[in-house]
Amino acid sequence: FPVVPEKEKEDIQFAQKYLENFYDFKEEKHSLFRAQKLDRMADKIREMQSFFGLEVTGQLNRKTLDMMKQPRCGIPDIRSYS
Amino acid sequence: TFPHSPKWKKEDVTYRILNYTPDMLQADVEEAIARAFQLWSSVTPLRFTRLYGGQADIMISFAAGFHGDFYSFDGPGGTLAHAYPPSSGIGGDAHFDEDENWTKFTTHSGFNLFLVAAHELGHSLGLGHSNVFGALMYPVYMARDTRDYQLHQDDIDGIQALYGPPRESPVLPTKAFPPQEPTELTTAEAPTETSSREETTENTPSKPPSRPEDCDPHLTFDAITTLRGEILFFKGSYVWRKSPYFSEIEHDTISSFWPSLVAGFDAAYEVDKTDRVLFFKDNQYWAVSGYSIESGFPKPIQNLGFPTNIRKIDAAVHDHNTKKTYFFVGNKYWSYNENTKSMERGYPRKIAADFHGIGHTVDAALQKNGYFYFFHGSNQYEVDIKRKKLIRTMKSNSWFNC
Repeated sequence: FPVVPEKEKEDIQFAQKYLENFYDFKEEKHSLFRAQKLDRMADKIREMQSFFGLEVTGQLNRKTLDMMKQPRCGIPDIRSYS
Repeated sequence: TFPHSPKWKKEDVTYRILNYTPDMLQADVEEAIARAFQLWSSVTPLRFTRLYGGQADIMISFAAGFHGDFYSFDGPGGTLAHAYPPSSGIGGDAHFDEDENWTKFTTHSGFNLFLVAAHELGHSLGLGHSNVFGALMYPVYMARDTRDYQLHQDDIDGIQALYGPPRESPVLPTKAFPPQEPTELTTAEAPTETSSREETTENTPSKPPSRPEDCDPHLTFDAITTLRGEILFFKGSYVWRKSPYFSEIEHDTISSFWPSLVAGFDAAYEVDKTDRVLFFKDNQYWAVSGYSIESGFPKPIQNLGFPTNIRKIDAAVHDHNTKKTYFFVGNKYWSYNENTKSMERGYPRKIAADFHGIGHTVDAALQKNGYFYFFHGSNQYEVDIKRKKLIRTMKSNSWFNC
């Protein structure tokens, strides 16, 4: 069945936080173009999918979300701590 | 590694445990941390000294939520811990999220402190994350058996790229097998690729047949088994013993361990949960625990469920994960359920159907580091059963650091 809209919003916020923590995703607070932000987020999702050997789609699918929810180390996967 | 590959510019690194989690006994926390350091010191020249006061290179602490650096923890689950690459100040320090449930076991009701600490200390020494599934430096926590835990080759390659291999080889092992629950943990080198060093293999005709050279590229084995974290390779009356506690290969004979056992095993395997090793020769088998042979043996292999036309088996290996034992005979194999003590239905099956890349008979078989190793003549085949993939082919004696 399609995901309930509210749940989907939660998932996107969770994924954004994950990508900020571990894949150096930066949300430009003042960016006017939502589409641009989603493109950049899709790029980061592709980067994460590629790291974990998932199918690289740029989509926030179930497998990708499940991997994001696994307990893990707090060190970024592609960048050291500044 | 981290960008610019920061590393400690010395071999003697200090650490200090600043506080403890209430989830575990302090002694268990100290042991988990010490074993995690031992894992890294066994494959590098590094030596770790624990300090009880003042500033150490690696300061270890438990904290929840905001704890004074820019990376607050997030409550139960999610981020378990983090650590900083080598440098002064906060560099090298490792922080563990107190909102997690820490344990010395590998249950699913908590996180094994030894495993997480070993990963975080990898960062404290300069390693970044690995995307090799099964490597210690893989970012996602994986509960696994820590009793004879060994670093993945990827972890060893990474840390040795920073610090090189260990200096001196420790003193040769004593004869005694480790206690059933080994208290020390280090690693044995995982198998290397085909040995480059050519050994002269001819025995002069007048000399009686002696033990083949460790690095003889034509070396084959009769049987191979793990035993309490070690690996024993059998050929005729000879045993090669590879211990994770020492880098040297020990040379023994079967009679030096089990005087009353015959030489020339066909197969051997360990059921680690019951601390039992079974040896097979022709249509009989024996069970030992450490040095002692269980009473009432040998028994006929038909007791395990083999049909009477099977007069001997070629190889056997026990899968720690599924609790099944696979017996190999000719081009077929059986699956034996160690819990129900019975052969599974639907067997024998063709080996090639289920073990990808193994299209021939099997002389010996081994499970280590999560992979299966099938030996055929002077070659061995590393197979990932889960992903049904043949990973690589090596010489049978690649475990002997040739």
